[in-house]
Amino acid sequence: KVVQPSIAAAAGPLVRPCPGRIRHFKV
Amino acid sequence: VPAGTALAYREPDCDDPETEQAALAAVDYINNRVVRGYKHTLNQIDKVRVWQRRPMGEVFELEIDTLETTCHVLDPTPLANCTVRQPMQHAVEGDCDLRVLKQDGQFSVLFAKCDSSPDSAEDVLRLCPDCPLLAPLNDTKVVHAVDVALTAFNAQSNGSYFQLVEISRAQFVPLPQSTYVEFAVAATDCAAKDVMDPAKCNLLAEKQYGFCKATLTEKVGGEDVAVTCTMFQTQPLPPQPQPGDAVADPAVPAPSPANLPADPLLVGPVV
Repeated sequence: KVVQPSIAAAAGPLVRPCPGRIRHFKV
Repeated sequence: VPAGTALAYREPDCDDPETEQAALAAVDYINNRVVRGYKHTLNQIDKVRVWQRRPMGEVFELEIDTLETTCHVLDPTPLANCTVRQPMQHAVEGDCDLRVLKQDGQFSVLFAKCDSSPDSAEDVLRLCPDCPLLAPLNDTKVVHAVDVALTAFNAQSNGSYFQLVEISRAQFVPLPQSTYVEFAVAATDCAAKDVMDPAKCNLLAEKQYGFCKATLTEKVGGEDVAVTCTMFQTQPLPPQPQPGDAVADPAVPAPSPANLPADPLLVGPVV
């Protein structure tokens, strides 16, 4: 996808890189 | 860093495989060096920042959450086979700040500092209103329960006299009124049947540790004790210093429960 530098590309689904997944349960 | 030069770091995904490798290397490092309590397992990576290191390598600066397992740190069971302590048993979590160097594809821990804390009483009782909470390890009833249990165990033992290494966990159970304890022991050079003065017994050079679970139940006119101990395989002698050897690295103390460090959760050199 090519866009003008001043125009943001359409945002995909927001992925939060951190914190990561909970492997067991949250205390 | 020269003025005006941006520091070179990147912030990968907390669940990035390389980040996870660095975190797991640090968890292994901690479990292999802590000499009290239970092994911990990785639960969540909270933050990661990766710094370029000169002249080579990268340093992973991590914040992670861990959970206590049911394996004592002296238990040789691999971490992967250890069960995570469930919330109804009053789970304990750890918060760790870590710095892990990756160089030539190998991870090595530069710094690790962890604090552990039990889940709140409210959380445990909300899940399970009748579940016993953790009791202070220095409570007189806890110490008494361990004394009675270890005496009973030694009385039944045909081999070595076992000495207390540490009390690891305790709970007061309301019905029947009892004290549940878990503690670590070590074999001595005294025979259990012949011991007259336990203070004169010494830990074996080739350490043999064990882990015991016991319940002391209060009864009218007395008490009942039930104790089960698991003995671990003997641990080989640490290498003896030879003439001409360099001084041992003080940053990596040999785990010796007979000489427990004051703060067992602070491990490794600070950089």
